[in-house]
Amino acid sequence: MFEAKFEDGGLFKKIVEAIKELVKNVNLEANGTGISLQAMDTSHVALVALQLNEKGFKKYRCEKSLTMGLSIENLQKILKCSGNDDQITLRTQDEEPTTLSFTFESKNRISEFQLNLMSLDQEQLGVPDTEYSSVVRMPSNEFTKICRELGNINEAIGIETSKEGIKFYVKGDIGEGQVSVKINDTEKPEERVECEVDEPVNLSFAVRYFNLFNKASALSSQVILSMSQDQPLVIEYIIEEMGSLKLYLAPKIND
Amino acid sequence: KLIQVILGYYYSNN
Repeated sequence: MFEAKFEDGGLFKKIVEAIKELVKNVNLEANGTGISLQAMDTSHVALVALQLNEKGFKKYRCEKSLTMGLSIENLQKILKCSGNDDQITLRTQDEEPTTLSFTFESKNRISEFQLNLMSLDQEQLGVPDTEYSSVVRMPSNEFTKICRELGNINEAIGIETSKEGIKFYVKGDIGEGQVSVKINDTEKPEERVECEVDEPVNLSFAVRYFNLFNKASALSSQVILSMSQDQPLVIEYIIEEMGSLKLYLAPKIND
Repeated sequence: KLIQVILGYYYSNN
């Protein structure tokens, strides 16, 4: 028996919105500590990892660990039948569920849906706990804007960290550009830029993954970029009181 | 020229 109730159903809709362009079919894992999801994009360049802690739910019960294979596209079709202010409850009765039930509750209506599940034998990547040598925390809409603007100039974006801060740069056929974001310790947390740079990094990435993933900026006003030289970068959106949504992205390297 | 690496190069399968 599994039941998880989102106080803010809109949050769950934003999470699915943020990952729907990156991953197609995912295994949703539920156990006593909460719900998690880990899936790679088709090219195996990016990995989406979601972690939602049971304490963040209005109601949460999971007697036995469950794996529920679902199509993100079909999940979206069901979620489109809910309002952004609805409370959303996920529920299954059986131990080997073939469907996942959804209840959408608002003040003037209650809806029930069932999503058919699928069995997905997906390879799970072991992502080691890594101490990153550069960790940058910045406003998520700022990061989204920089990726979108520089992405118009070149499909690869360079990220260079130093004690002074973080620099994004592009060198394309039409020309080149760079954006240096200055550290600031403004008292408004959503506008703060912090850099912990033990070792500077200089890495390149396909910016289209950033642009796909940055829909998650609706989840949090801040984004955390964790980097080490010659390692995949981690973009993390903290989901207030619930957990986090992460994107691991492999770099592009000079051949 | 930049080439794209895949995650399997860094992370092993469980």
